[in-house]
Amino acid sequence: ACPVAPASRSSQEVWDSFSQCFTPAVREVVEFAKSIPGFQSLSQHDQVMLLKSGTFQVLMVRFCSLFDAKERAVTFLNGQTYSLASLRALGMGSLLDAMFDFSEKLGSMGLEPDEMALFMAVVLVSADRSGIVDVGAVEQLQENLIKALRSLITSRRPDDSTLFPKLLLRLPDLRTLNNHHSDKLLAFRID
Amino acid sequence: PKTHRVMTLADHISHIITQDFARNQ
Repeated sequence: ACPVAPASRSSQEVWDSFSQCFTPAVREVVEFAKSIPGFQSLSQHDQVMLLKSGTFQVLMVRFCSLFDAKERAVTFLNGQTYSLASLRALGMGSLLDAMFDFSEKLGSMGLEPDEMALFMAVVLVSADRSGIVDVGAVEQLQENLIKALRSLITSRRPDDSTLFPKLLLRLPDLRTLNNHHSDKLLAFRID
Repeated sequence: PKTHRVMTLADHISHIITQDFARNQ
């Protein structure tokens, strides 16, 4: 639920509340990661490093459901809908455009919630490895999760052999999104 | 005037993760 203010407030105030709504979303990704079978058997250092490099990408997948590519609008969990044009005032136009494209592609695959959750687990453990100490353990966890994702998807769609590879092709898209946009600025009011 | 602490999305995410793991130590 994002308490983004109605249009009447200044874009700085909208920006403050938009920045605030990232904090709970990040904490939810940390809790999600801890629920991934095998994640907590990684060293704490490697858990933290994976989360630092993968959380933005997991958030991008989670936020997809808020984006309506046809209407070019975003509906936050509190029910408030914003057109792409009005959100441009926040200065995140390029990120929003990229998000609409990405959510259109991912949305068109029609994944079930459990498939989406398993895909997010794969996204997290496929994140950048720089800083990881036990790369072998992370690669093993990634392999296990990819195998689980493949069998879940192919068991439900035995005659569709294209969906799984198409889904894996979203991983480089997410990495590009991350490289281009995770340096966007947030602003927090200091009272 | 109110002052603002500005940080990147990536730094904000890192900060919350570090905080979360420190709290659960």
